[in-house]
Amino acid sequence: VRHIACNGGLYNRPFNESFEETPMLVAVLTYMGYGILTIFGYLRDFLREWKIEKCHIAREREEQKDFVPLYQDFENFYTRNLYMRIRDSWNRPICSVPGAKMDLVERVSHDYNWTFEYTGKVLKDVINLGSYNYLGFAENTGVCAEAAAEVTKKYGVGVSSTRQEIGNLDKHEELEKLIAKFLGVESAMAFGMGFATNSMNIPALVGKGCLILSDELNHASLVLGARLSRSTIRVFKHNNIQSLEKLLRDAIVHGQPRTHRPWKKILIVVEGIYSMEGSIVQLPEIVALKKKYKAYLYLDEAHSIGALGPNGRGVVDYFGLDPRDVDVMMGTFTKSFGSAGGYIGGKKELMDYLRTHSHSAVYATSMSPPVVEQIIASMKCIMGEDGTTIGRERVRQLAENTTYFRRRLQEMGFIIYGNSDSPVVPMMLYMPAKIGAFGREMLKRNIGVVVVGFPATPIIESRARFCISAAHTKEMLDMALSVISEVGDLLHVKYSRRRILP
Amino acid sequence: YQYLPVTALYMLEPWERTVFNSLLISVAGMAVYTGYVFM
Amino acid sequence: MNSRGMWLSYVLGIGLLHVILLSIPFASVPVVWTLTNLIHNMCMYIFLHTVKGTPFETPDQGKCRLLTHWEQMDYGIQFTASRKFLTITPIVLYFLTSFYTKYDRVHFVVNTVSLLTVLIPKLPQLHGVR
Repeated sequence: VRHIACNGGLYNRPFNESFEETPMLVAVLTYMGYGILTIFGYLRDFLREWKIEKCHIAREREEQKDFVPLYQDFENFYTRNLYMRIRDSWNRPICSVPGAKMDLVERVSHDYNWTFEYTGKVLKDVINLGSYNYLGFAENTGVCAEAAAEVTKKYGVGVSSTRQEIGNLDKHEELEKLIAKFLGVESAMAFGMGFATNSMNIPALVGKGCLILSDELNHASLVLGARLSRSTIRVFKHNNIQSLEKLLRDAIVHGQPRTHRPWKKILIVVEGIYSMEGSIVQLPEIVALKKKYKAYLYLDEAHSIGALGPNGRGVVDYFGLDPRDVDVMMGTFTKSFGSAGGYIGGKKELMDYLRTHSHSAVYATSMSPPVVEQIIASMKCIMGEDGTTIGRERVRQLAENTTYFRRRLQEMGFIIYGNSDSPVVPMMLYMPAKIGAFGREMLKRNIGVVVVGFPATPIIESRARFCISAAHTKEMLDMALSVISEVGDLLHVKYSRRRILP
Repeated sequence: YQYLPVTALYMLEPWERTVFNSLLISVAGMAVYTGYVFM
Repeated sequence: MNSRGMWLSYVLGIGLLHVILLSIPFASVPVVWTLTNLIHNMCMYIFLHTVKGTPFETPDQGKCRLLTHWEQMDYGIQFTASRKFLTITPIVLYFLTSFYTKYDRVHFVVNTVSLLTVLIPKLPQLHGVR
């Protein structure tokens, strides 16, 4: 448990984060489960090898056997023998907007999930606890949708050119001015894809002779961007300030390996909310560190922008810090604005440099105008510039829903990870079979959840991950909580040893 | 029902569960027999 | 290999293997101990020193595809806690087996050869050697 009180120090609010340890018996049983599944996986591979069992997965034909193998056989072992068995809980087709409630296309499998068939029926009004829809802007009615429809008629949907050529529309410039105002920075730049915003811009910011200090649980796009930049990468423990400071001191004292020249730049890369852990970055301390050691700070607010802070301005707003303390503010429009794409904000000279040097600005086609309009409309709503208080109410509603949902789950006895203010709520399941069972049992009771297992999480930390939305009403949350409690009793996943009194 | 998720048999196909359970029962039977003979 | 409960599960797994072998009515105690030692070392050799790559896709662009599990452990750093633990367990098992087989010559030779097959690949000098 990490508890930091706000006693006039760096923090202006209490910081409560907990990662309860896996019970030892559960850990041993989890390894046993994976052991049994591995043994049967090898048995199945043996039967496929000797053609005793039909092999459904892609393989080379006999005539191709002499060529370089197309498929890494062992690398698919896990997919073939473990994931396949429970993959009906993943990639479920939906036929509505991913709002607070959604409609799922019903599908069945007659060969243990190797192939699926649609039954033609639709599962109506499934409560959606899996989608990233923090402020509830994923809706096909209302101001945003009408604004996007208007722009579609006026501009069309495709731009088919890059920002540096004729793909630079007035809508894009309007959006970028609005983002800069929303973030409180000098200038901002928008990109058509959240992942690419990281992986294409980090190589434009740092290169050889630079050092990247990256959190160990950073998103794959940050990892890819760091690797593409050919900088030296050092990883510090998740959200661990001591580990980060130690790396910073070593970097400054020893400089570059072998030559011991000082690093050209040191870039600290962190995320605002870690979507798999539900934890919030300890930004005040990291800002204090970067000032002390003269490093740069790259903050990825993919999940926290719009979802955190009294004004929805993200983790900087949540801690009441100055946006100018963060050198590169990055975020996406996917999770809170019901749209797509990403942005980078910071000083004007930095943005002008990125406009000329970023891969995305040079090669990627610009954002589609209706998508841009959706962002503009939802961002104005959050800022209150549309003359209503809808945005502010949604921000408040989300904070309320989050606190309520987390507290109730802990009272029930589940092990919940992360920060008490994070709208991403990981609930621990541990055993591989319970991942599939939880997803299925919840859908039977008309609740859609996302479950995550190894290798996306450590082998003994499989979990269900609830994403709370401002669009969830209290009735929906209570319904969901009662179903989660019922399924939790059925599967015996109320592992917490810390009983919180109601 | 608890036995299935805890041992991960929940994810196996019926014939695999039969194989596993018969193995388990035969090992348990042998253990009991050997224990008896040993005592 | 150093996540919580892994070492305990590993020791329990060896104990379970031994109990299963012990429950074979016609097997004598020395044979059971030697079988435990041989099966354990064979599994260790296969899973740690033969199988290469990972059973799932990793985002490191195939960097570890040609490395055994032992070489991938702890990012290749030598003398970590897990490495020491996995080096010591076959030795302890060997001592137990030698004791319970009453240092019979045949068992001793078989068990010693089996022990060497899992100790030699663990030497830091052989890291990455094919």
